[in-house]
Amino acid sequence: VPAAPPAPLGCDDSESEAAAEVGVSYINGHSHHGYKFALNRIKNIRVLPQGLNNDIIFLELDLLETTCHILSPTPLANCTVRSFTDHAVEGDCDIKLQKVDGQFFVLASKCHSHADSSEDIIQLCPDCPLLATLNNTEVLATVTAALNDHNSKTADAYLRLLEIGRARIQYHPVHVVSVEFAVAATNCSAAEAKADVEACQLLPSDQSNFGFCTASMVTKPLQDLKVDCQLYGHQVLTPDVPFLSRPGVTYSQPGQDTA
Amino acid sequence: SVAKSAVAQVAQHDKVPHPVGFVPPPPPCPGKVRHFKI
Repeated sequence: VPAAPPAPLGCDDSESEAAAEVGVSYINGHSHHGYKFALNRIKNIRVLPQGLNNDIIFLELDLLETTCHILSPTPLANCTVRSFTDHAVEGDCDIKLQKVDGQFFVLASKCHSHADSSEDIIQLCPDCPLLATLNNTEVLATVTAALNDHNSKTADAYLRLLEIGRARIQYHPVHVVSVEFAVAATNCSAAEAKADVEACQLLPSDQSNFGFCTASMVTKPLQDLKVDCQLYGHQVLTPDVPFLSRPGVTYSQPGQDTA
Repeated sequence: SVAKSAVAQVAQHDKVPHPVGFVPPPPPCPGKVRHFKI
């Protein structure tokens, strides 16, 4: 009597979790923008045996955005998943893997992400700030002001903008614009930049020093700007991670930094 | 006759209700939610 086919893999089986871990690591390792994503749920798994110790596996994963920027050296396990009231972002991924002699290899992946609906957030938290578009004029003005404020006060390297990661605007009870953006150290000190900012270039990849800034600007009733920038220290990036991740943000004030 | 009685037994068995307190195993997918569902 032919051996009964193995029971289909369950989504919470250890083997499914091992495959999902390889898939999530691959996605984060090949992402060029935004934030790292963590596994929230294995939606489905299909295994197509190809022969002895050789399977093709199709995974459907639900991921959630974490607070770690993609350039952060923080291990994913130490990255906090963005909370629901922080306006969470979900990722849906389909991943095709091959398992050969017990080892998983990603053959293809396709993901798309979407923020939670504003209605859901407002229903649970009426005054929570909501995600704003990254080219919103208030967002750009806050990033400009924050980076210039940091560069005007730092004794370290002059920082240039790499990309705006996210932005939120709160309207009540005060008007607050909160932004997060990735930066990179240049070959200038802040003092040299004052003399000739055009001469300040990003450091070559073998010396790159990336960082991350958070800032909030209260515009009403009084203007108040808070900025916090942290550099990660020298990192050797995989060659396919581009420095400038999306079309540059141009600053409003003439003569200011442009990226 | 052996085959008939075997089939009859199986048929009978299928009609046997699950024992009290029987909890069907959870469907294999989707899996558990680790953080929260959007």
